[in-house]
This record gives sequence, structure tokens and C-alpha cells, in this order.
Amino acid sequence: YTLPGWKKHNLTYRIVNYTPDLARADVEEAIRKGLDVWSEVTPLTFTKIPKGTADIMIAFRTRVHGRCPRYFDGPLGVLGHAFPPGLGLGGDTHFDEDENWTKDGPGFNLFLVAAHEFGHSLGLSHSNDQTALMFPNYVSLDPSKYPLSQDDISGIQSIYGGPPKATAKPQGPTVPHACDPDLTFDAVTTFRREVMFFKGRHVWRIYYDITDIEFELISSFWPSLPADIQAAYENPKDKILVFKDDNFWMIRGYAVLPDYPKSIHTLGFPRHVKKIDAAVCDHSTKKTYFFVDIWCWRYDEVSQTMDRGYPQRLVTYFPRIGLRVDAAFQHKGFFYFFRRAKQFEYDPKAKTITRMMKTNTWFRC
Amino acid sequence: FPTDRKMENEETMQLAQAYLNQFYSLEIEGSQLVQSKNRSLIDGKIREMQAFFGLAVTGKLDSSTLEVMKTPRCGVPDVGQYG
Repeated sequence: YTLPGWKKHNLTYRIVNYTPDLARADVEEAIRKGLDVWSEVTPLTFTKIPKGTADIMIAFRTRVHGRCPRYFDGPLGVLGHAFPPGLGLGGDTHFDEDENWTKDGPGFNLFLVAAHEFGHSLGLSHSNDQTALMFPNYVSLDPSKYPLSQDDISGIQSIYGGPPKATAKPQGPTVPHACDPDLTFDAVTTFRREVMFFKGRHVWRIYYDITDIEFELISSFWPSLPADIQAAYENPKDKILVFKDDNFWMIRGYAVLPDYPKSIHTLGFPRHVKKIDAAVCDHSTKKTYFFVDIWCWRYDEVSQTMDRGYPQRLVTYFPRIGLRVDAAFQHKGFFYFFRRAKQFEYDPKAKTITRMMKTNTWFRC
Repeated sequence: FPTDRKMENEETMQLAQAYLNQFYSLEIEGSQLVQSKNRSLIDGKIREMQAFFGLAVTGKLDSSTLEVMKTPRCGVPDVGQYG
């Protein structure tokens, strides 16, 4: 194997093109399964992105192809190749389009070849163990059987260690998928020139001016923050506040400020309020709206006190948004409210909804 | 007959040389050697490949070695940094 492997554990992949030998869905399934083989025995996670530069760029090519220093040789012979972790070509995987790719039956099983090549993308070289997936020659294993031998597992765990401890794994799906049509968010906030979407242990980051999407563990930025946060917003003083239960943390840049977490009751909430569902600051008025169940509170960022006459019912103050919200943020003067798998664009001046969208519109699925 | 045999041997040697170039960096190491040394380098590379695949290590292109060389496989080299 090759050390140090990938420094980050949340990797992205992109399928650049597809073979005509298989339906797109079968290619995507074979690639997804080929990556899952490795994520099951390591802390690695893989997120598919539709555009931009991913860590692992996957393509079907023939003969001499682009900047790749290796070439293919037509039918049979070399089936594919991949490059060890790193920038540029690092991690990239190419399959020889002159082969006959199959899902099951005659030809070369794309899942098996992909799982092998992804071993290289993660830092493994070839094994001389004839039972190993990383053995160089194609062996038509039963694709329904788990393809890793102990040699493969020992090799990959020499680079990345084992999977996270079972107890540490949260219930339910461990890694959310950006393009899941039912995706919901725990919290959303702007952060300087970015928007951050929090879900479980993870956060997606998008940048206003470029199409890249980053997917990371929250703990890789802010180790002291808990998972499953419930609300977050950016205040007018270049800080973000993150809420969970009756605590909140204040973050400036990449540092959680000392003396946090503090109780939300220091912001002026009465004792019966135990948690915040969502929060958004209107930077034009320097008023922050906190959403608690069906109620909406308003906080004055200048005087740093709760405004009188609140809480008001959410349905009264923000008509047609619904009874509750999961998350909210402001972008270019509009509020974006998230409720389950729906998203509402709201014009606070006209006091009306201007668009309804899926939650993951921002991920350009 | 001998002509055919000779051609067959040449094809076999070309196949083996291409294989060893691609997966056992023969070309890189052999490029600056004179013919005689090159011959022993090729034998050595055949031994290295036979050892990797658990074949009888003879340094000769016997049938089982050729069979492995003809098997569809991954394009990443077996030895040295594949980076």
C-alpha cells in the first residue's frame, strides 16, 4: 500500500461518462457498490457530485486518452487502471471502453473491476494473494459475494484504520446523500461567502461564486461541536451561532470562542423554551428571528435583547410558510425556509413566498 | 516449419516484452543496457513475474507463464510505486 493515503476521510466521486454497455443506473449502482466495499471496512465515506472536480473522477476511455500517462489496448488485455491518492490524476479511475462491461453474465463485471480499481484510488497496490480482490488478474467472482479477502482488509486498514466504532455510529443512515430527494436539514447558515447545510455529523459547504460542493464531518472543522445540531445563523458581527438543545456556541472563523457553550436563556428566552428549531438574521434590519415550535421570536442584534411583543405565531408573521420550520438562512435579501423536504424562498419586504423548491436545489443534482 | 516456429517465438517474445514493460518496468530499467545484459534482465523480470504469480520460477516463457500474461487484468504495475 501507499502511505499516507487520503488525508480527509470524506471523499467525493464523479462519474464523468458512461459505457453504452450498461444502463446508467446499473453503472451508478456498480460504482456505488464498488466504493461501499471499502467504506464498510474503513472510516471513509464517498459522496457523488454531479459536476466539478471530485477526488475520484471516474471515466470510460479507450487507447491513448487525454493527459493520462497510461493507455488502453483494445478488447481484453488491460481492463482499467487507477491512480493513488493525491491531487490532479490522484484517485482517478479509468475503465477501458473497448471491453464488454456487464452487471451479471458474460463479459467483465463492472462492480468487481471498479472495486479493485478503487482499491488503487485509496492507496493499495497489487496483491499476490490469488484470493484477494487486489490480485492483478481478473477473476470472475460471484458479484453477490463480499469480494474482500483478509489481505485486502489488512492492507486498507493499514492506511485508514477500521470503520468507526459501532457505538459511535448514529442510528439510521450514517452518511446522507446530497441528491436524496427526501433530504432534510438540521440547520443552514451563511458563513462569509459560503452557505453551510448541517445534517447529522456532516456539513455540506457551497460557495456563492463557484460550483464546488464540499462534504465534510462537522468535527473536522469544529471538534468541540456536537453532531445533530438544531439551528445556526450568522450574526452581523462575522460570527455564527450554533444551537443544540438549550445550549449555543459562538464561532468566529474556524474557532469556537472560549466560554461556550452558553445557555440560550442568556439570550432572553424564558425557562420553558428548551430548544431552537431554526434561526435567521435579517442583515438589513439586524433583527434575528428564532423559530421555536409554532412560535417566532425576534432578537435585536444591536441592543442584544429580545424585542417586545414576541413570540408571535409563525403562521401570522410569515404567512403560508407553515406551522414550523427545520432551518432557515438569508441570501441576497431573501429568506430560505426549510421544512421536511420542501424549501420556500420568501421576500421579507413583500412578505410573500416567491418560490417553492426541493431542499437540495443548492446542490445542483 | 522452422520459419513459422521462429515467427511464433518472436510474437511470444514481443508479447512478453510488452507485458514486462507495462507491469514490471522492464523498459525503464533496460533502456540503457547492452543487448547481452538486456537478455539477462528479461530473464530476471520473467522470474520476478513468475514469483509474484506463484508460478515455477524458471526465467523461461513456459506455457503457464504465457497463459498468465494473456489473462485480462488491471493496468496498474505489479511492482514499484504505481504512482
